[in-house]
Amino acid sequence: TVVNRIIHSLLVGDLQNTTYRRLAEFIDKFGNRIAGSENLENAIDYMLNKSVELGLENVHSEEVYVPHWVRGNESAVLIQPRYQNLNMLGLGSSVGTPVDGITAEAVVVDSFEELENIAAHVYGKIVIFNERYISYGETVKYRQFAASKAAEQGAVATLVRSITPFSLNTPHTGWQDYSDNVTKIPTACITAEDSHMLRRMQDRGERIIIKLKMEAQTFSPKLSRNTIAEIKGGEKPEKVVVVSGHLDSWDVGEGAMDDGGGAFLSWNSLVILKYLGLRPKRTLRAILWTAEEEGLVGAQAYVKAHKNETQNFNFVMESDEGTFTPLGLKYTGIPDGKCVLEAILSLLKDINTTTVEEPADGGPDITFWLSEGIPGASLLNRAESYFWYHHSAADTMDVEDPEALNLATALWASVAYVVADITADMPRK
Amino acid sequence: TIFNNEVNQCTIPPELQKEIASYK
Repeated sequence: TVVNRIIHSLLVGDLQNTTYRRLAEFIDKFGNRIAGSENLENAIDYMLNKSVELGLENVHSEEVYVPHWVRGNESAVLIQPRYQNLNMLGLGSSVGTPVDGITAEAVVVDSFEELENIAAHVYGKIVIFNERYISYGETVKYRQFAASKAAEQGAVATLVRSITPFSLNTPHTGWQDYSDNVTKIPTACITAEDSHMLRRMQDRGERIIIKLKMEAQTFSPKLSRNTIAEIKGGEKPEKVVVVSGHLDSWDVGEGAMDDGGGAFLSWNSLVILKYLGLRPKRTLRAILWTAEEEGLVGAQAYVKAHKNETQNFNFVMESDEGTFTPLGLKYTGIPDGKCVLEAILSLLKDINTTTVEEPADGGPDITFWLSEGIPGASLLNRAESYFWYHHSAADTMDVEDPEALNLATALWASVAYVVADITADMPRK
Repeated sequence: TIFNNEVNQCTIPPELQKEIASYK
């Protein structure tokens, strides 16, 4: 009756709303938590202390150097054809502008191909990327590479339409990458609305002039930590089932959704299993990654440091694409493993979370392990609105719903426990 | 309860299916 007990305690029993309440306490205390900040380190200390207080085992952190990028003050102002403040957010790793800013004529393109076609007219200008949103995975290349592509043509800065399918005039930040051997030019995102407006202005033949000011700076890498807590396995403690999410966030909003919800879903799953006195045969390990937003920095360091342990990772789970109403799991692994998961999820019919889809694309930090053939899963949930809030000031505690978190925790904790407790290892190549 | 159409497509051994069902 293990699964029914977990479901009952979370939906109507004394563990009801604990994931939401613990997340809210954390978010209200720390707000957003960018890598390299003292606030993130304080948040990590808080989680270590809470883990000990709530009885988790082998609680510790593992150090890793992470990028330290600081936004500073920033603004973008449309000067011509009329005056308007443009809501903007500098992109992570961007250089700043000179102190007086950059005032330049702007040119709008809808794609990298259009940029190539007008390459002769780009020199000395601010390039605005007004790309159409297709999907996050397909469109995010404009955020990542806009600055490098435009710099190759002599542009002085880039402004990128935010990578979101829906906008209430919200800019959405995120990491960007400079290519080798190109001039590093300042780059920021603007809102979809402003991007569309600037395109219309250009199409009417109007001359666009923008003043961009950014104080962004990159400092030497700083020490941060992955946060680890366990329930030690009762019979095969060397074998490990990982549940995870990332504790860092962007420096806007509160990072309640990305990835406070995922981190607390994983961490509180262990807390509630411990509270219920459920100790599986294998070790259950919660890992709260650091510096995911800067390029999976904490995960890469962890995988490297635990290379010798890789064969003992039985199953790896991560939630980093929303904790809305859960539907099941997204899975990567061989077909037999999917069958095992389907059998486990059939235990959760009462809460309608029986679907298994492939692949496990909502778990960026576990991709290193998945690519080595270790089976894993991410949370399948009603995340249609996830990218409305993603990396924006709208990512606050209001995105999270106590009932959805109860259901998601019931699913997450049940799967983690059963996988860690059944006789057979999860099938793998 | 797990012997629905979805699970019947699978190749996992019946004893493992029974073991998983016991967690309900």
